[in-house]
Amino acid sequence: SLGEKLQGIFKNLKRKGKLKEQDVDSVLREVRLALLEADVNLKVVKDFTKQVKEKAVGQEIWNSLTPAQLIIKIVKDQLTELMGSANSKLTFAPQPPTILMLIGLQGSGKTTTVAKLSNYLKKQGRNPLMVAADVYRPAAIHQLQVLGEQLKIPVFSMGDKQDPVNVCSGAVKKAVGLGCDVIIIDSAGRLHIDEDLMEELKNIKLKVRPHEILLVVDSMIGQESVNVAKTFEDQVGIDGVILTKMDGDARGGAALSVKAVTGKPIKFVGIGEKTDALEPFYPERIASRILG
Amino acid sequence: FSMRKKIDEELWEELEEVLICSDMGVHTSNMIIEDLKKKARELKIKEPEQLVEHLKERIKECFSNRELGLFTAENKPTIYLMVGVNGSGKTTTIGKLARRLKNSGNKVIIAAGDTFRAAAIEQLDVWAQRVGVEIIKNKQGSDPASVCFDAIQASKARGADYLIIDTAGRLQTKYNLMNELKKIGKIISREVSDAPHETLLVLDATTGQNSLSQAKLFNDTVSLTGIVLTKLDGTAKGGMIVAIENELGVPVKLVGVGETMEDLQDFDPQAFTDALFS
Ligand SMILES: Nc1nc2c(ncn2[C@@H]2O[C@H](COP(=O)(O)OP(=O)(O)OP(=O)(O)O)[C@@H](O)[C@H]2O)c(=O)[nH]1
Ligand SMILES: Nc1nc2c(ncn2[C@@H]2O[C@H](COP(=O)(O)OP(=O)(O)OP(=O)(O)O)[C@@H](O)[C@H]2O)c(=O)[nH]1
Ligand SMILES: [Mg+2]
Ligand SMILES: [Mg+2]
Repeated sequence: SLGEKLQGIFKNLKRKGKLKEQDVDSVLREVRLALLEADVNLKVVKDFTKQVKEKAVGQEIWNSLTPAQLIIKIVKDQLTELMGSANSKLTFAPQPPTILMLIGLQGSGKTTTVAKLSNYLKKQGRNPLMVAADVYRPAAIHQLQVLGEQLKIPVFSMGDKQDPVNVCSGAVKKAVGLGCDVIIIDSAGRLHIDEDLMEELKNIKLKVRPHEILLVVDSMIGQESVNVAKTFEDQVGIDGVILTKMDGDARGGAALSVKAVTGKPIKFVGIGEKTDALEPFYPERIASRILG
Repeated sequence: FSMRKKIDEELWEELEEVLICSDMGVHTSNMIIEDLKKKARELKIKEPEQLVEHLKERIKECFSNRELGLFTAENKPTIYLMVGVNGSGKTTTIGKLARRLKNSGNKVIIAAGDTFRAAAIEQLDVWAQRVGVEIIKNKQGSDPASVCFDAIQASKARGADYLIIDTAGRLQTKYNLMNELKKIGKIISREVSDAPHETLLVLDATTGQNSLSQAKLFNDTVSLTGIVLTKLDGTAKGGMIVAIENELGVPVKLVGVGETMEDLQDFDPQAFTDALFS
């Protein structure tokens, strides 16, 4: 673990006597290695280790009796601070219905998360309507309908021949009629570099004005997390992030990368395939996981 | 790199960072750069462009000595088993592969071995209709091993040249799900000796370092014969396959480059290596 590696380094360094700047650099190399192995984006790692160095120098680690522990504490505190405070609050409209939209790359877990989020909101006493706006993927609408039946939550669909923009605006009308106070839109997976599909998201946003757009990110994503998140944020605008498949052993460095580059909070974490497998985001837990 | 005038520490760092950013991982990137430094000393390389060419050669070396192409059994049916974590692209890849095999004149059957996820059977069924191949399926929630058994009997009875089996996505750390997969593999090899003739790990190119853990644990469970690297039409480079090939010897055989049935290509080491630097 990073802790053990740092202990080893400091043991050797202390034998040499007083610590110098290049000693701090060898320590920071270990921090950098741990973060890269955890899939934190390289540029984010560089900025992060720079901040850690400033804090370490400022706190004069060489005068500390337990420099390894001090560095770990600085790293962990810095990580936790960067990930933001635990904030799983969703924006609710003063006048219902509140409109939430989930977007993201192919296979990231959107459809399943729409069901989980709807289930979560229903348990909170709300009346959700799920919207099948993925008209491309084979049986995507059916997938959401099966989940809706399992949860006894209504699903709005106009079939797969309609433009998703029309599906979403149709859903808003239907929600009012059904007395649903929150709409959760499932969108088709898309590449951040697909101009037509990114345009489609902008058109949906213009038409129905979602109160909350959530980017669904697979926690095992590698270095491209920054490019992906930044592109979705710049082109469409996101209000928060949901990190999925955290029940696996991916270290989840994407959490730090995505937060660093978009500034937007991670609101929820997917921890399984079942519709109750959704948790609020706890920054310190993710920080420990990233550090290994 | 053609902007650089000389080979210095900065250039070495820059080259290593290109590899790290491609998801090759620090350990493998480091190893390749160290090999390149040795070579640069031996050959007294002075030009940055020459260095990049040698780097590409070194990377391509990782892909030599490999079984290219999918294995075809002497006696039909040839059986392919598709495995991998959730959302990696297994079901879609089966549609593409069935189309490719059918186009070369083969009778193909596909088996809906994902009996768990909502609408998984329906999704594969749509592909079967689109491609024009037969699908063997059971009810949602039935035992996947029994679907495989039925599919093998049907393939033998109907003289299918190829049987491609879909499985449910599963995270490699889920012990009971990996055991289920082991059982599926055993049923297949019990019914047809030497089968499955290919066990392909479907791996999303956007995956980071977790891909090595995926490859290791799936390989321990069902002995992988190859990898399909999907979503290479995105911006991810898929560099972690270098580490997988190096450490586990599991070769990438196919790549997915889109969502239609035509978007399947043979793995091309030259194209892959060039793309790392584009
Ligand atoms: N283990 C685990 N699996 C998950 C989680 N979230 C989603 N999945 C699984 O991941 C796979 C993909 O989920 P989907 O909901 O279909 O993903 P999607 O983003 O809607 O996919 P596209 O619509 O094709 O872009 C399915 O097998 C889900 O069961 C999670 O938190 N943990
Ligand atoms: N852009 C792109 N998308 C792909 C590719 N392969 C698959 N997809 C998409 O990825 C998503 C997931 O594909 P699936 O075939 O459902 O993946 P899966 O592994 O069967 O998923 P589970 O059964 O839920 O584990 C779908 O939206 C596919 O269209 C590819 O090569 N490129
Ligand atoms: Mg979906
Ligand atoms: Mg599937």
